[in-house]
Amino acid sequence: FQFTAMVVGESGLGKSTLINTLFETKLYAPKEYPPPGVERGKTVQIESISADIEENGVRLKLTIVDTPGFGDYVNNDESWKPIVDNIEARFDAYLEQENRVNRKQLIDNRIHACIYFIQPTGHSLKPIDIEFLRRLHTKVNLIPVIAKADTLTDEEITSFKQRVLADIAHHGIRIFQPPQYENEDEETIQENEEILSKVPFAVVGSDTLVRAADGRQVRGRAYPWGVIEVDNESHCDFVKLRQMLVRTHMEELREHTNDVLYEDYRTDKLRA
Amino acid sequence: FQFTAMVVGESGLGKSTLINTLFETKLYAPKEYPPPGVERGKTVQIESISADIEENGVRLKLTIVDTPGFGDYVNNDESWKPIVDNIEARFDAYLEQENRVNRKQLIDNRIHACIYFIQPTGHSLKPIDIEFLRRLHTKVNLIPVIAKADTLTDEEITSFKQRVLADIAHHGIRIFQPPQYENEDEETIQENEEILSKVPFAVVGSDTLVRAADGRQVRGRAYPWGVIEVDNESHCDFVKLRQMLVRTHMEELREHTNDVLYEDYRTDKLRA
Ligand SMILES: Nc1nc2c(ncn2[C@@H]2O[C@H](COP(=O)(O)OP(=O)(O)O)[C@@H](O)[C@H]2O)c(=O)[nH]1
Ligand SMILES: Nc1nc2c(ncn2[C@@H]2O[C@H](COP(=O)(O)OP(=O)(O)O)[C@@H](O)[C@H]2O)c(=O)[nH]1
Repeated sequence: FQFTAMVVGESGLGKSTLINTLFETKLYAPKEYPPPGVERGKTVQIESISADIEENGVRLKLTIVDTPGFGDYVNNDESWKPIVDNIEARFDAYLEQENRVNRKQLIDNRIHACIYFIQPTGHSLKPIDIEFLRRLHTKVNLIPVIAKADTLTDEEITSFKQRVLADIAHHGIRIFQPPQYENEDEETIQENEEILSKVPFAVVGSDTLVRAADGRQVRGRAYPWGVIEVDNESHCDFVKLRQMLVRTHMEELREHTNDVLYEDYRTDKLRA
Repeated sequence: FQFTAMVVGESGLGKSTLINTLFETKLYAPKEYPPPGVERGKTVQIESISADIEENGVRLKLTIVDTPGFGDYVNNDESWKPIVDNIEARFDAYLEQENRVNRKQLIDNRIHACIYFIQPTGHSLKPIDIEFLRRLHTKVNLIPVIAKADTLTDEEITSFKQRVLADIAHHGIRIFQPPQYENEDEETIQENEEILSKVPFAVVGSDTLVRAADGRQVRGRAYPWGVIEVDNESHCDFVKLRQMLVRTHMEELREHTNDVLYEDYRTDKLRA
């Protein structure tokens, strides 16, 4: 089946690296740098890259929609607009398919999740974060993450998360919550609570192997003062993000897109 | 005597912390966070804070000029303008004093150095960096630093510095170079070359003490995977920045401001 995730955040927040880390595939090649002075773009671009991957024995067509240019310019007014347009164009494409006589071949290209990268300033959300999240939260499942979380100490992460969540609550922004079911077993309820308690996930990505202090080869980043391990839950929340996005809640993300976000869009559109 | 340094960079790049670290004084108190939704400023502010400090047995009136708001908005067009205006206003104030009958009480409030904080994206300079540096390099001694350099591994720092210097060269931006004198001894020449080879300095700041791996109390940041020490030259270039700015080249920074930058400004102004 298909899963389409959009990735949004300023250049240099480790987005490509995190996607490679999440799906254990070099979907994004190491960046090549053009020489200085090469004319840069002036608007947000929408680019798509797909791969067939296998998760939990299930074959999956994964598409990542990238949004280079977001937040990168001196003037980022309306940087959210090409992104909203793209999400809505995909809703329109689905609506158009739904209205056909023969609907056996429905292709679901809608955005099922938007991973939004928050710069690890240590303070609180930036104006551009708030504007984007406010504009997008009714159109797509938002999964905000704190990028490059190895920039922050444990205490800084805790207080930063509190302030980010306070900003989110204050602006009435809805972020994706894994649904709680009545009949789930104790272990699943426990696991879901643990995942929820870490939102927004403080993530670190790495698509290279390094040697940890005890000699193991791990995915991580090697600094002169120590080695951070991506898959170590006492180092960052990467495992939780992967659990939520890829293992446990991929289905809910697609369902919520179809049953709620898309339906709201369709209703608004047909009423207009 | 007086020394006035301006500090420029987006919020959250560790500017206040670095100033406290450089001058070993809590010039900036820990940030207090207003509740979410408190109306934020819309333009770049210029704020000044002074302290009497002692360096190398010399008593010094240190003034730090802060520029909150720079690079923080969705639209940062002209964010450089209040900063250029402030630098020029100080030149004008000095010019006015120079023209008085009695010049015994000249107060030098001119900006002697501008420390510009580069976000550690790992890629290259951002459009806002290039615009600022291009606008300011003829008005003030520019000392660009790579902020929060503990975000980058040693290899990433090396390649990032190369790309940043390539951008700077490409745009004809002049950054402060400690002058080389003919008659200096071998040791000083060596020391200056080492300082120069590290530009732009990859800095880390900390105004708190933490326990290093070997038990020493050090200024640094404690992560679950290790402790970075600010004063450890294999961890970051903080010591080099401190040497250049505070120990060896404070006098050259003031002289270059007076003999070159101010004179150029005065000549342009009187010709106009
Ligand atoms: N400190 C830190 N650096 C990272 C992390 N992930 C990637 N990087 C580095 O940050 C730089 C930019 O990463 P990249 O994935 O290209 O960012 P993008 O521009 O958002 O796609 C590269 O030097 C990466 O090695 C992370 O989790 N922590
Ligand atoms: N990783 C890292 N974090 C830092 C560094 N210096 C300061 N910080 C943290 O970054 C956050 C913002 O620092 P602050 O000095 O207030 O930044 P400012 O907004 O530029 O003045 C705080 O949580 C600091 O503890 C540094 O060198 N490296």
